[in-house]
Amino acid sequence: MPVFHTKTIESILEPVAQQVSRLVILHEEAEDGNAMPDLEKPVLAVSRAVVNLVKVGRSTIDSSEDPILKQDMPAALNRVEAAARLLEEASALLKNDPLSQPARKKLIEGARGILQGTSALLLCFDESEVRKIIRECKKVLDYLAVAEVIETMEDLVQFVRDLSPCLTKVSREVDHRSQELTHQVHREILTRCLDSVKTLSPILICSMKIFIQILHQHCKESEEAAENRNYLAGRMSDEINEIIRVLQLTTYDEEEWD
Amino acid sequence: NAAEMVRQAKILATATSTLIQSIKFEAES
Repeated sequence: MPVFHTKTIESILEPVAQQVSRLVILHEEAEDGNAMPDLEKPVLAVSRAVVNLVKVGRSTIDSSEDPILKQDMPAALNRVEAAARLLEEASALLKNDPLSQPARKKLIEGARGILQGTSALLLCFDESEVRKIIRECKKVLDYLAVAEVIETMEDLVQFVRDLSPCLTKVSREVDHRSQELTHQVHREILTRCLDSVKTLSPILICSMKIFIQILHQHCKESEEAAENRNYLAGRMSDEINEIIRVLQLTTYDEEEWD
Repeated sequence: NAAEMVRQAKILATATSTLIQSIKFEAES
């Protein structure tokens, strides 16, 4: 089971996560107290990187229109900044006493904090990107709900004009997202649902056309045609709703299920 | 913004890795 649910986040954090784990073990084994090296330079490099990341984070908050991102991201930034301060304090303590136990603890906490804070920051941003895709999916759901009231060819033409670009966008974004996921089952569900939507959409349009033609010929079968159209619109809506559900899942949700 | 955030996060991850490496190097030697 992968720990990080996107390949981008995994590629950034997985190596550090492994190193932090090893550092904790090493720290536990080295309680006899080996002298620590001068960490001023590497800690300074971390502090500079934190300043730059926080700058980008704050500009993201300022430019975003997502209220959840605006609410959640500052805490992640504070976490990273606090972790950098712990590392700076540890470095200062070690300058005076290379055997300092409080300095070792601050180092471990600082390294952990950088990992967790960066993870929270990237997750917060990632969730916001997912919400953008979900908004597009909901637009498709809104259009599908309109399918039931289309009774003329002119309206059908307009319906197709509205739905097509929206479906293309959803298709492109969900396809890209599925390739980003580390969780194979989630990836497969998204691909399957997307394939169904692509297969169903021309059939739905065809069923709507048949309904309109039958309706204008005043045939009794129009009720059956309407049922067929509604069934197809319903199937497509179900697939889109499943896409929305899976887009919101992370590997942590799976662990909760376990 | 997305690309820049990923870039800066990568730089921080690398800097943190370098820091941990230098701690481990000393402890392991």
